[in-house]
Amino acid sequence: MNIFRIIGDLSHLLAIIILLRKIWKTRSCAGISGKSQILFALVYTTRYLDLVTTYVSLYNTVMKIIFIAVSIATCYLIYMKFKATYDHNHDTFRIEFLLAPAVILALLINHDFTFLEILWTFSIYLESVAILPQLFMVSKTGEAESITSHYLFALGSYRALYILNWIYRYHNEEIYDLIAIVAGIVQTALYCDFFYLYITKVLRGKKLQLPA
Amino acid sequence: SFRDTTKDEL
Repeated sequence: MNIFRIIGDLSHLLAIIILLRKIWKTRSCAGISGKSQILFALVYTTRYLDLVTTYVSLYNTVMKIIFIAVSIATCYLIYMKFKATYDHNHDTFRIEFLLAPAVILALLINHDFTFLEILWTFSIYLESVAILPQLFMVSKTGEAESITSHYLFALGSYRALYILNWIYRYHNEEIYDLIAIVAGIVQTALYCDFFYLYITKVLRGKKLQLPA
Repeated sequence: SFRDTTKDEL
């Protein structure tokens, strides 16, 4: 495993822990898009079904279980335990506009027309756009809490680091997966605007506020 | 399959 991959995974892990901790500590999910969290839970459960068919390594198994468990726990906190604090009036992105294309594209463009492979492909396509409801919510309210910004930065960095990992693997192992690469580039590109605001504002101690 | 080699990724 190369350095980009391990830092990418840790960044991903950090992101989901930041979010879970924020909700738990403040007893509130204000500013968090439940819809993005449902999409992420769907991404991890459909991608990691191979847990029951393929053993890769202890690291791989543990991380997969953590991602599935934490994403479901986050949805539980938003939609059940702290439901009263969920800002559903601002979480109005229509997720069927993301789900339907991801399903259709997975059926059309995949490596192998088998059940697990299509679910894996679906999860890759869906992950690339799953943050849109959250970014839409931030743009609608015009601001984000610092902790939400840190969450978004860690989550966005993870796929950017994976791109470096893929470049590294292409050079050193001559391995590449075009579906993951294209989706990963789309995913990272969606964060670019946010990355700019994060670096120019949040890192200088200001709140992330969009220009009116 | 084609992506057997990258299955270790998350």
